[in-house]
Amino acid sequence: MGKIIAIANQKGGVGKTTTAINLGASFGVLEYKTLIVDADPQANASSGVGVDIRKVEGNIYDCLINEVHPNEVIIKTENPNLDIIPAHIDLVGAELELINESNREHKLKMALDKIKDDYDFIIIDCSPSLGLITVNSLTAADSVLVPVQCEYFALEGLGKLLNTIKIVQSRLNTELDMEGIVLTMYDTRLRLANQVVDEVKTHFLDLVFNTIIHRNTRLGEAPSFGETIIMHDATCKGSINYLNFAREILQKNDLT
Amino acid sequence: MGKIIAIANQKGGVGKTTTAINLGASFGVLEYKTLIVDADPQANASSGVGVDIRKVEGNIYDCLINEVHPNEVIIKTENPNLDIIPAHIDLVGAELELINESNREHKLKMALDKIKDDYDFIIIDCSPSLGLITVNSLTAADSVLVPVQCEYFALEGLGKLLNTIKIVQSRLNTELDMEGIVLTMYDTRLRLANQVVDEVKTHFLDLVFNTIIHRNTRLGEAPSFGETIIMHDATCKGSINYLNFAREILQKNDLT
Ligand SMILES: Nc1ncnc2c1ncn2[C@@H]1O[C@H](COP(=O)(O)OP(=O)(O)OP(=O)(O)O)[C@@H](O)[C@H]1O
Ligand SMILES: Nc1ncnc2c1ncn2[C@@H]1O[C@H](COP(=O)(O)OP(=O)(O)OP(=O)(O)O)[C@@H](O)[C@H]1O
Ligand SMILES: [Mg+2]
Ligand SMILES: [Mg+2]
Repeated sequence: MGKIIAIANQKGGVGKTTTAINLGASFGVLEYKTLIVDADPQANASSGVGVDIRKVEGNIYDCLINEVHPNEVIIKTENPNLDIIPAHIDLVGAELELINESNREHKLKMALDKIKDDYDFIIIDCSPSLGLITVNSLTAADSVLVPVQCEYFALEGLGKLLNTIKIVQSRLNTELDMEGIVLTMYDTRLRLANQVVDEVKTHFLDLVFNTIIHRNTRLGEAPSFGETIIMHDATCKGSINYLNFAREILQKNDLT
Repeated sequence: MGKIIAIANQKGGVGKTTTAINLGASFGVLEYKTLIVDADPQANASSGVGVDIRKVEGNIYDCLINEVHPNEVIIKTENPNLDIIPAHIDLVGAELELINESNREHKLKMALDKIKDDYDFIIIDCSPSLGLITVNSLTAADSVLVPVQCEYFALEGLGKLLNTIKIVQSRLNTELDMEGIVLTMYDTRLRLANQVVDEVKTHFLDLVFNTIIHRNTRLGEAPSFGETIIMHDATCKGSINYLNFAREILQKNDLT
């Protein structure tokens, strides 16, 4: 029975996609069958694993709007244990198209329920907004993982995001847990980064993962080759951080 | 007659808010009366200039939904030539509230037309999405400024954004010009950053400003003190870059 983890934060550029791709790749390397669902019209997770979205026939939009079975749109990546459902720019319009539908918040859940048992983990990459597609992702998910960049503005929005998660928990998905908060783009030399780490750990205590993802240029380069960090450079700090992070999640879920 | 510039890019974390705050501050220092309009429910531009959004009485939501006159919600900052209309978390709901209104895309334009002559520049900070509030900003604007982070994913989304701008130009705002593309968070040591700069300059030619904003830790620190970069450290690279950028825009608009 696969676990669905939504990666969400309405603050932009905090490492949601980088975490979706490389946590997925790390689970794959550790022999856990993993699916990435790209729920962001920017389709960064799709291109980051080497999918050319101009060439694919089906995508997440078809599952949400036309109730196409996910197996029709799942694409294999170079990692045998990592598949992806790609995004599409049409997702921008999907929010308006779903507005007057009954069950509009449950469309993604209804789609993913069909394949949930085929994977150990399903990771949903959300766009930087709290619109209907992100609400769909939080409704479909068993837990939500929140990346927080070690910067001031990223800290500011955290309280609001946790409020939104509470609203979804009370109205749409009572089973939704907090997987936790992962600190990203940590530069040990910066005073501000250290202040943010201290502040997040003080406020959110054991919600915060021990693994911190350091700033590492390889993580920025890998997607330009359409590769996960493990394929791009398995020995760099980015790969080590994400593998450690995957192991920490597995331990937390009593899976190792 | 003030010029309204919308700062937009649906890619998150590319420097929209940092540019809105510090371009605004630079225009202020150069004696041009400037207003920042914070059109992002995260309200980063508001807190970045020292506004405590829990304490303000009025904000942009009131102008959009209740047609309150902007003068009722404008707040002065420490820079005598820089004012701000703060954002509010209620903006998240504004998109749904406006959906069935006639003129739903023109609400911000109608509000800003009331005060356009009181300023030389009005700068709108948009959220990382292409929803109704951003469309309102593009409809109200005379031109659109697109910050592009020197990273791979930021490059990928540029084509889509320029398509969206063309749609707004043809359907909602025929007067909308491209102010240009400004490269941000440039780290001279990174090969990828240099590749992105070359690629953007090759594809977009004279749309790209000569001034490049370098990565500079002071720019990340300043908002944690509620200060613009010029107040925080007038001699750092961030201040120099944004002052040069302001001068380049003034020259381009035959204002110096
Ligand atoms: N640990 C890291 N070290 C260096 N660069 C990173 C790291 N994590 C992410 N990046 C880079 O920072 C940028 C922002 O990351 P990413 O796109 O994953 O964030 P996001 O939250 O998905 O953004 P959006 O809000 O637009 O969806 C990307 O260019 C990415 O390559
Ligand atoms: N030139 C720079 N050098 C160093 N840090 C920067 C620079 N520009 C922006 N930053 C930092 O990078 C982060 C992202 O920038 P910013 O918040 O301005 O982007 P944005 O596009 O407004 O994000 P969002 O999409 O969430 O609105 C912030 O923490 C900011 O302080
Ligand atoms: Mg992303
Ligand atoms: Mg912003």
